[in-house]
Amino acid sequence: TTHSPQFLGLQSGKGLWNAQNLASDVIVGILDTGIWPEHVSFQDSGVSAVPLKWKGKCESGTKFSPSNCNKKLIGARAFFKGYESVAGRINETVDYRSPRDSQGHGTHTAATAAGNLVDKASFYGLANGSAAGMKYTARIAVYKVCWTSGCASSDLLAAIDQAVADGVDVLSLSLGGFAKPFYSDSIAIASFGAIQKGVFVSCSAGNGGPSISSVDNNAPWIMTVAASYTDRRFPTTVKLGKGQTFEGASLYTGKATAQLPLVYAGTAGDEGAEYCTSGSLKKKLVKGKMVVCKRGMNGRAQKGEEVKLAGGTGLLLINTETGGEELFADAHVLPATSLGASAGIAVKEYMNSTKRATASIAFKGTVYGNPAPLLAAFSSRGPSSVGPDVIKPDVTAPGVNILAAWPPMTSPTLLKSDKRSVLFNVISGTSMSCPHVSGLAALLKSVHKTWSPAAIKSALMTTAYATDNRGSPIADAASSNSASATPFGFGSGHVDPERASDPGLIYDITIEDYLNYFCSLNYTSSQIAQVSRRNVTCPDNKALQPGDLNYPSFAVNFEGNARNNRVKYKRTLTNVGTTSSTYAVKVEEPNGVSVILEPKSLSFEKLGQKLSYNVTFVSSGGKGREGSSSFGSLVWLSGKYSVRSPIAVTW
Amino acid sequence: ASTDKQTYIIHMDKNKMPALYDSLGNSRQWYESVIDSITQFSSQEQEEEQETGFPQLLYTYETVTSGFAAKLSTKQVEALSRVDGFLSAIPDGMLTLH
Repeated sequence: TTHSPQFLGLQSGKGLWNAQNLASDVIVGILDTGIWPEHVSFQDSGVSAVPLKWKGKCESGTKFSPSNCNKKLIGARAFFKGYESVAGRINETVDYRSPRDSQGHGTHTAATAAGNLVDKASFYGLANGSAAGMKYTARIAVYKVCWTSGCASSDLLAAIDQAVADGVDVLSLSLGGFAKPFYSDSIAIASFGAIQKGVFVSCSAGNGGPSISSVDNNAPWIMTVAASYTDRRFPTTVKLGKGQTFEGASLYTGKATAQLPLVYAGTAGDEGAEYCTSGSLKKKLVKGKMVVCKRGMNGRAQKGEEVKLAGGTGLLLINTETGGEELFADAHVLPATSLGASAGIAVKEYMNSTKRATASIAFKGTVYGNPAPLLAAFSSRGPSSVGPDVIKPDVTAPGVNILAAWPPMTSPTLLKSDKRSVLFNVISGTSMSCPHVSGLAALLKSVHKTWSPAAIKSALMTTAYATDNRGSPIADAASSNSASATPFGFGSGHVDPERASDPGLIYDITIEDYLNYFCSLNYTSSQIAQVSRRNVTCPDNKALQPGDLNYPSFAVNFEGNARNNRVKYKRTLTNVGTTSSTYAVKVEEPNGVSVILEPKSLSFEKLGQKLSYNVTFVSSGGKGREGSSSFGSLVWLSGKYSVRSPIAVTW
Repeated sequence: ASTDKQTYIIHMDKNKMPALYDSLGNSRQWYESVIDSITQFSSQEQEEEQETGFPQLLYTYETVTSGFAAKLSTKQVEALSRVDGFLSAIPDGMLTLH
């Protein structure tokens, strides 16, 4: 990717990107749509021999052979038995029955996590710069599990099983389904097996935002990643005939349009034409005009294709209320721009006010320095419907307008009519934020070889930040009045890898801790065995509560505890900072809640030492608050270290 | 009849694996024998099984979980649930890219 390494504070030759850390061998496994192996992002010039521990291989298949792998791309396998048992044999006119990528998604995510450093990458001059994966020296192993109609759980489980046996260190999954109890969730089960073998698992949170409880991949042993904007945008200026202007976004690279007559798609075609769906627009009403289409129903670039096919000369793509002020930049096939919901309302009001409405679009190219991070409206939100005692998502990372590698045989819009061939494409999704974190985990693994997956996760979470580059709380693109995002949107905050490499303290979690967690969820022995492969008899004399899991954040639910309005949790911190250090606690109490700490300071005398504390949350009264939430934080401070945990309280 | 069958992910308790298979070092043979066993019922049931086809073993899982994926009929899943070591049968589902 270009720019996101800099946005994350990674600097060539320094810190996590110094020569020593980059030389360390880490293998990142990508479960996705495969890879385009010939891409410059995956070449192996100057790369050392494949690590001896590696047991994986490159499998043959359609237009793919072991010779497509090298010292950078060290593994490539395809899993389709489950998919074909449901969808029938893979149609080889649209997909490769092999690890080769026909959709682009897997090539993009693999490059984001661990693609090579490539100079002069851009999308038709936009997002220009040196592209690099977050750990650009890591090895890549690809497991193709996603095909034209989706990704079968049975294939995914087989791929994770194989990847862990092959010897990957990090797994990156930019996919998911609906939240399920962990004992029936294939990703949760497979990930639990993976973390038991020391493999870090990062998953995308989903694109179901801003609806509440839309977050997926909720298991506490998974790093669940939300998506946010960096400070880079691709702005456009839309000017209405009456002079009013609005900012939009687009990856269209042509000249500004003239002032063109405006037409609302809803009045220029059949039923449903407002979404500019296939064949819905009438040529005689659209020809030569700037068409206003609503987001939803079909792909955004497809709307542009429909307008172009109907003879339109431009497109204003307006958000509905759900999309809020989200501004997607898309590689449209005609002059087009996205517009936020409030601009959309203004455009429609203007069109209703005159019979001669006009508009123009000017394309401003790549612009840096915008307020960021900004939580993407589409990014899925908590609270978790299956594990409300843990805040999900865990963190946010760059996931909007991300430039990374793309197969030259796949058009940037995925439209058949789009004949463009590019080496880099700009796309958005929690799919794009997840591999950023996977690559960062690989970097941390290089520096801290003995850290458990939970320790790496804790380091990334407790050092994440919740304010933007202007010192204001991170805002939410779903909000039309720039309201702040909450931990149910971004978890602990935006990742800060350099700080995560030296977090001071970590909240580690052992397998035993997770087993107690399952008991606290009242799982049966059989359900626990399904997830953990262990025979566990839960203690019946021990008051276990899910909130006692040694998690780096606090989700407090008063709903089930209304009798006392008081919840007490225990946490244990491990010193990984300086030998002798004393930490003092600083609490930002959630509105309506008192927070009591015992003790209020922790004095560590050696590295690896563990000290515990109790934290009690007291609600000042839940009456009238049912269904509401409030947020705060708990921070342990010592010198340069600040170990922060968000608190999310729900009544 | 074949439309009656669907792919299930079967979770098994490896601790219940008979020593014979344990000594062979992998569980595939156990799962194959389990699948064989669920097709050996009454002659009427066998006839039905032959109509719907024998279970098709797609994958065995060894490293991160214990079990297998197979295309099974509802009746075969019912029979499987009576096998010692059976934990659960989860219908295969389709996930999507994010």
